[in-house]
Amino acid sequence: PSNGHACVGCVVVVSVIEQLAQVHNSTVRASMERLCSYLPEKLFLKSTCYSVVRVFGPDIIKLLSADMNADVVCHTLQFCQQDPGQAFCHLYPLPKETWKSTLEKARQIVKKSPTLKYSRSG
Amino acid sequence: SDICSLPFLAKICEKIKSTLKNSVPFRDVDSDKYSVSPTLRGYHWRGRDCNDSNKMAYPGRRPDNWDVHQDSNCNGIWGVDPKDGIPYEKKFCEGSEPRGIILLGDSAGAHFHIPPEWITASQMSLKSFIDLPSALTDELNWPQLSGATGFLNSTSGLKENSIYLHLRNRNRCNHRDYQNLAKNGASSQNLERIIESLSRNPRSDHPAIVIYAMIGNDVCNGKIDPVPKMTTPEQFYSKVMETLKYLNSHLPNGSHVILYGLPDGTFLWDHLHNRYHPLGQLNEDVTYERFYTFLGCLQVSSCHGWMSSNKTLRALTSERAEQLSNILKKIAISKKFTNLDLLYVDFDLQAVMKKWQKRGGQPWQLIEPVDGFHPNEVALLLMADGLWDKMQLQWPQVLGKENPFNPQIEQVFGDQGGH
Repeated sequence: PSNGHACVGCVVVVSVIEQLAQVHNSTVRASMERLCSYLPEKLFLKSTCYSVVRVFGPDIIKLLSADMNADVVCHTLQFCQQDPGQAFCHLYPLPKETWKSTLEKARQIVKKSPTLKYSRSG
Repeated sequence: SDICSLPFLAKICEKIKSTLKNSVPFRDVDSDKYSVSPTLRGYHWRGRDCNDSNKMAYPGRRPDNWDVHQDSNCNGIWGVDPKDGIPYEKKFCEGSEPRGIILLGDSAGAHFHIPPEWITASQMSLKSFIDLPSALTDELNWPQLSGATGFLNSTSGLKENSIYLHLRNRNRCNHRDYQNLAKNGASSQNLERIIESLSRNPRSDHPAIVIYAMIGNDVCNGKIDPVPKMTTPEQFYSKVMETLKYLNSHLPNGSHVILYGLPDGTFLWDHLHNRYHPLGQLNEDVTYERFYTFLGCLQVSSCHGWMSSNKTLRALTSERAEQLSNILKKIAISKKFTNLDLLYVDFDLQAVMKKWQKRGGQPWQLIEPVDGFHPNEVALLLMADGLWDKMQLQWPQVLGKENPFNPQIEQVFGDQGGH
């Protein structure tokens, strides 16, 4: 599938954000800020992190707050895609209701998001 | 999105791309393939240059006029003993048979490692990502801690040494004479470009011990059906012979090539599949089986053949690995070269596991936790120690002599300029 690595990267990062919020009992926003604050400034790592949070943060907050998991978030933000004829790739156990309806609901949540107007840039 | 399209970054991007493609140091003023900076193929990968404005001063060369006036081979030994006017390099190193270590390998040999604290929320802190810039500019490899050329103290507290440190302890004249030419994704089939980054002059340099350790990518790929893309024994034989001919024409006489066989990677599934991956430890929801399935589904698995729930596929992968190992065995026994001799050694994960279990360790503790595939630092050092023991016992001629002047070298030159 195209962009398998982007999908793995997204699921790992969103998982870490979700688990930081869980471990510190904080909001998703605070968890993203915390993660960026841990990164060194070298190689623009910290500033790149804050830029990514600015672009994708609002959608990630909405989706995680609606109890969507990292698989759903990354498919909704199109870092993961199920190519035609390909299996659906997911790291976590599937949600109780069907994957299709979960994804549809998630897409409704971010429907008005300016982010998804951009092509899914790396 | 492509930061390299910015005009003022185009040149530096070009240089970095060239460094990554050709596996040569990014910063190398005298273009002798040795550097004074650590990452981007610098001294984490090859002995540190002691004079980056003189291309005739580099690790591993025979001394220029016994290094009376300068340290031409970067082993920290130079000058003249005032007591008798004899150059130190002549007094301490002449006849001691110095030699270097060169690794031709893949991500295992480069010591690919993603620290688990980078993805474990419960352990994460300001300190977690301190090494991230250095690791990124070394392509997520840590050759400075690898089994073949590592020169830093082990982070896992093991007392075992890398092959390079063993060689240095045996003869301090070998100081800084190491080259880690391993590369992520390297296999017998794509070695041409990497091997050109090897730095050795048959006339002016000391002999070398070359370790050929392509231990996975000839049978590992991310395809849903990985078998068709595996290297065939015929392809393997052809490329290995091509590599050996290249080495024979580029290495000083008296060099040695150690051909490492491929491992039986069923070890991974057997000891990891039902354990939790770092991402799954908080909520006990992601096992390595699930992690492998996810990577396999996306076709980005490091080795779908072994990282698979399909027992038949795992066995097929090991079968091909064994076929390729047998090719290496046959080559080592039957092929002769003018400047080098060939030795074969098994990549014996079981032996490493037994050694580790004797110390109370568990097999799963020998594998990188984040990628669930690469041998970790413990495994690499135990493997190196096993190879060193084997060479000492069976092939002492490979190692050169123990230098009786080591204590004097240490007394006069201390750490010889370090690494």
